Amino acid sequence: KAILSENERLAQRNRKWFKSLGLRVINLVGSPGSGKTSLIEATAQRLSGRRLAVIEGDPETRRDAERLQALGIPVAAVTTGGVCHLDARMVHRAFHELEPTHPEILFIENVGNLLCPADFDLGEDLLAVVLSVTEGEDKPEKYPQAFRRAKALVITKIDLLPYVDFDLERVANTVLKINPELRIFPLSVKTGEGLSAWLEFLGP
Amino acid sequence: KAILSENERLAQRNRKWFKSLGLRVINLVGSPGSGKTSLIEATAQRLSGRRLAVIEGDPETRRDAERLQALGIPVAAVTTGGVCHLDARMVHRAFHELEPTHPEILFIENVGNLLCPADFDLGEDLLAVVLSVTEGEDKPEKYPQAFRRAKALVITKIDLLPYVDFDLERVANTVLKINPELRIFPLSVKTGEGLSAWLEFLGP
Ligand SMILES: Nc1nc2c(ncn2[C@@H]2O[C@H](COP(=O)(O)OP(=O)(O)OP(=O)(O)O)[C@@H](O)[C@H]2O)c(=O)[nH]1
Ligand SMILES: Nc1nc2c(ncn2[C@@H]2O[C@H](COP(=O)(O)OP(=O)(O)OP(=O)(O)O)[C@@H](O)[C@H]2O)c(=O)[nH]1
Ligand SMILES: [Mg+2]
Ligand SMILES: [Mg+2]
Ligand SMILES: [Zn+2]
Ligand SMILES: [Zn+2]
Repeated sequence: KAILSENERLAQRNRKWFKSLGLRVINLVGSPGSGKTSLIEATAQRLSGRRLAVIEGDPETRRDAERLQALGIPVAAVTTGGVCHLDARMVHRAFHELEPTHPEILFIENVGNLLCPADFDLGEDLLAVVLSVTEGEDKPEKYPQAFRRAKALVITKIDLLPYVDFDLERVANTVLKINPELRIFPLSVKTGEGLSAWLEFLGP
Repeated sequence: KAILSENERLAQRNRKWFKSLGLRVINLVGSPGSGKTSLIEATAQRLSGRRLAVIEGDPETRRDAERLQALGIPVAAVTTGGVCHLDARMVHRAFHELEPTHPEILFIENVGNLLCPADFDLGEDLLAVVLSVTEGEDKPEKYPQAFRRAKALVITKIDLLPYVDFDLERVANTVLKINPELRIFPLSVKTGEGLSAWLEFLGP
């Protein structure tokens, strides 16, 4: 418990720092392979003109950081050494590398894990859960913590809906019982469907 | 570190107990929605005649346990209360419920998480990683710990191969570099393809 309260303190410090820079900060949480990096790629390509930066959390490699750097996005890679979540201290240290690029939007791609990342406040404005249609309909009920704390749910890979057991309406009803404030964005980075609503939500 | 050595002690105790009963014990680890419960369902339906039992680990619900109980499989549900992995103590306690059913094969479905469950020995004979083709090709390199410790890799949902970016041969080559001993079982519970090789591997 002491770990979380120390983290809370550092998260609030991050939040003050981000607010002072007028930065919009989005923490992306989801299972391995849910489509977090692909969503950042698609978002960066359509947000041209606005300065984006990414803090990228991975257990052992810098593979996602390299994928995003290849698109010219400023990225600070945090290799957590097997730790299964990012914490506020890691994010604080990583943002020092990005501050000189004066971003307007900061994405934090958390470690692929639907459990403990949702417990660690990083100082973000918005926690967005990323859920792919291929994971099954029952994930919100089985891993509710992330869905309770999130403000947005991005349902990815909707181009695969014809091939999987996943009913968008049924899942939307389920999550709204868990968190009535949740904004839901079904989309596909392959077809582009649903991306404009997500980009609008990210705001001016 | 003290937590892991206490866990090692309990895991060895479990292993002795399981060996004394002539029980084959398989620990299934994989991301949320990778297909662990579906694999147990398909295996149970085809192993008829052999007594199967399941220890089912879930963070907050008993949903998977109920799915398997509905098929008549003896299941001990372990609700971990948000803890992101099963440990040897939980498995020891759960197996007391199942011992009276005299199983020959015990499946342990771990909490959906590709990180810490691989660090906790439960006393199993075999750690099998479950990876779905929809998660992407890069998971073995990005989350190597589970692939290093596993003896088997079950690649699920191969019926979806025509619709995703996943090259079976390329992924097989990658994982064999991480762990040359790994046995690989591509399969689909929807079409039944590949299941017989997996059932043979589970043994007499
Ligand atoms: N069909 C389809 N595939 C997608 C979509 N978005 C991502 N993918 C695929 O899903 C797989 C995983 O995507 P990533 O973006 O690497 O997922 P991630 O959440 O960043 O994964 P980790 O960082 O390892 O946790 C890749 O094979 C992508 O091509 C989509 O909208 N449609
Ligand atoms: N197309 C296809 N879908 C599958 C296959 N196996 C499982 N699924 C689907 O994948 C989703 C998740 O399956 P589960 O068996 O619940 O996955 P799990 O690993 O047990 O999930 P958790 O216990 O929540 O971690 C469900 O929608 C299943 O129908 C398969 O071989 N082919
Ligand atoms: Mg990623
Ligand atoms: Mg399951
Ligand atoms: Zn963690
Ligand atoms: Zn854990």
